[in-house]
Amino acid sequence: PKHQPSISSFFMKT
Amino acid sequence: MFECRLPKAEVLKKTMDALKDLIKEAVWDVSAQGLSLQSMDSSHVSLVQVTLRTEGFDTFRCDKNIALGVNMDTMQKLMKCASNDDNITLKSEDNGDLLSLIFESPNGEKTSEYEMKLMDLDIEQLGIPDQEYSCTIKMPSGEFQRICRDLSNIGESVNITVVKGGVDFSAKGDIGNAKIHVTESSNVDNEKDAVTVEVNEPVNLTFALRYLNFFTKATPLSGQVSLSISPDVPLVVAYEIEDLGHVKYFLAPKIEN
Repeated sequence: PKHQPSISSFFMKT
Repeated sequence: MFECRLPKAEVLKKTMDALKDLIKEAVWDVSAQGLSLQSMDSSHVSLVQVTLRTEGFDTFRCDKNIALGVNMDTMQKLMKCASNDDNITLKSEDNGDLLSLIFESPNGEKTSEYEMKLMDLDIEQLGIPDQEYSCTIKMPSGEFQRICRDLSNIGESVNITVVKGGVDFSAKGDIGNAKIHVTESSNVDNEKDAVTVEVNEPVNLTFALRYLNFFTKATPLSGQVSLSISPDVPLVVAYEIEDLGHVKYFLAPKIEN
């Protein structure tokens, strides 16, 4: 099974 | 103060339609470069980024950078009060709490002015790096919309496999399986009908169809959509708005536990 990560885990917070 | 004018309200109406199911509130950042917006959906799985460049407006005045916090549903409702071929002016004072939307009919016989209350929003911003992607697919936006809709009948996720010359969209579910293969066009008279597949390295990733179906609300903005894909990074689904800018959606891939 696959899980859905958050988009914010891929980009730096500014 | 900020004041800008577009010759046709249609493009802004379509832009609002492309956003309002995905995000409830957002901030339009106004600068000398134009209008831009970035927001995650409420579950933080996807991100949308909109750019409307100054050059695409009839007139654009921005004395000072401002942030316009808006309820998307309200703004979309007010935009619906404009006819597609009305010209539209957006206006706000530097420290004001209202955004004026003025619609003028093409013959100048009717002018409607709406004022929308602005909101003080603190929305988290993410830095989106410029990057090269392993694969870029360009295809008719209506075709992509159809594929996402059709595969939703089978499963919750789509597996996208890109190889040289084509792309497979497949879904699995309790009722069965589906695979849609799209081949790169060999010869097209109309650029809008073309499918192009650029592959630096083949990729195979899985994405939630729920979000892709939200993204395809942008279909009326552009005849073509581009999908940029690399292993283990968000998919970019981009719609160019002719002479004005773009709407780009980023969707985190589903990954193995």
